[in-house]
Amino acid sequence: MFEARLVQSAILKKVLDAVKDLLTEATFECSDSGIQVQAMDSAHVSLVSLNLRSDGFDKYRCDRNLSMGMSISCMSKILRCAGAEDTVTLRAWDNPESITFIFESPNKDKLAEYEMKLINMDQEHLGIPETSYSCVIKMPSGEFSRICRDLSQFGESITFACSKEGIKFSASGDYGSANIKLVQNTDADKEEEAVVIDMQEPLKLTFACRYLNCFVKAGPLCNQVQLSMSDDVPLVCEYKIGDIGHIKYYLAPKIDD
Amino acid sequence: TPIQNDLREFYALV
Repeated sequence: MFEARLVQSAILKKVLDAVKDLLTEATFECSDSGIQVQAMDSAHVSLVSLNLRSDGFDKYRCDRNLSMGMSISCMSKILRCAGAEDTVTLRAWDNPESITFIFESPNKDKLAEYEMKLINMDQEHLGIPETSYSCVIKMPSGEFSRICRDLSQFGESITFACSKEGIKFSASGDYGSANIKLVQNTDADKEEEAVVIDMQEPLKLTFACRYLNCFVKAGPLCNQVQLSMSDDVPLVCEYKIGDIGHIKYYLAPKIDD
Repeated sequence: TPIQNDLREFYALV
């Protein structure tokens, strides 16, 4: 049997909001250590890696490893049925054909169950090695969302240029060009407002706005985002999910023709 | 115009 309970269903809602624009379906790998998802978008340009540790759940039981293919849009619809303060429990039997979402109101006067059919999926799993990156930026997630949104008005892609002066985001197109520079700011009043730039080597990489604007949907999960970059390799954009895990997005860079 | 890469060019399928 598989059973995972979260007092705050809002966390799971936010996780779904953070992936639903990129993925139509995904396999949820459930084991003793927790729930993991690795899935690429249909164009194979980006990848979502989600990890929810078992010890972050309020109750967790997984008697045997399960691979459950789920429709992200269906799951998202179901989670919209949960009240903001509801507790959520995911439940499946061994060799399941469906998974049940159980929402319970805080004073336990309402219990709602939604059963969702699982889907068979062909999976492409990528082996992503541990990598040390030449530039790691931590910044407020709201600021990153804003930069992606603002620069998207000027072009289809954003160039990230990291130097010892800081990081510069720029975009250009038919209407003109724009750039936004950020310097390290560790004196911010609050930790979540800090900008931390750890640069070993300067770099310049270009990424498609369309995907970046999907990644920033994870902003409500965490006040800070971490961007890890090296020349000519995919960007890693990471948001922590409280004490329970993280969501990492990988995005292939654009290269000059 | 820069060309969009495929993620599978960077990581092996396992």
